Amino acid sequence: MTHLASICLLLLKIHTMKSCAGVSLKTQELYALVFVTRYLDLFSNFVSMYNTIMKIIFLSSTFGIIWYMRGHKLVRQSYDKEQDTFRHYFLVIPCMVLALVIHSKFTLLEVLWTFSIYLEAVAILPQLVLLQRTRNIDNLTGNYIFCLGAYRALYLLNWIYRYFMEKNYHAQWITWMAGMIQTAIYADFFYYYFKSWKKNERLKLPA
Amino acid sequence: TMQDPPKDEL
Repeated sequence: MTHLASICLLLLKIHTMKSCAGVSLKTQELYALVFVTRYLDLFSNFVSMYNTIMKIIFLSSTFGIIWYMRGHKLVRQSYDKEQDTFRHYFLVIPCMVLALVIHSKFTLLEVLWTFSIYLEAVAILPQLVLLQRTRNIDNLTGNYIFCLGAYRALYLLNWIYRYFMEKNYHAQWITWMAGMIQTAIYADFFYYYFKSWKKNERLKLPA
Repeated sequence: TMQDPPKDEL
């Protein structure tokens, strides 16, 4: 739900302000790659209606955001292209290599799924770099990143809960480790987010 | 070998 909220906040910002200032297209494209490689089982592995609907929402909304940033006349003009310089392959290639080395089963679907877990852990980095370069971070962008980070942090609690409460719950070290790293990457952002919130000041990250 | 992880999460 926090993940869904983050997407709603981002779409709200882009749609109402007709601006994507401070939003990293690189991160959005990495997320698109994350969802495509993770949800390849969309039609073959039915978990629940909730699960299927959320997968479709995550996939379509991410491509919708990319379309807005690349294709919408007004939104496209507000994109900080010169500042959003992080290179995709710098994250994609190491994650691919790691997925080929550390996985639970050497099949195409499993390796791609593992790749998506690793890539998700670091997909926020271009956004954080852009944020550091952005002087005026608007509330919606700040809250968007907060929700995106909080969702994985909440997963950590959920994993602990499931580990102790569910009888047939399997340990999933790859997901746990990647989730911990993903949350740790946000630690700095969370710190400044709460600090600005407490002081009732506009969010800004030190250079 | 590691256990095949459950794919019930998003």
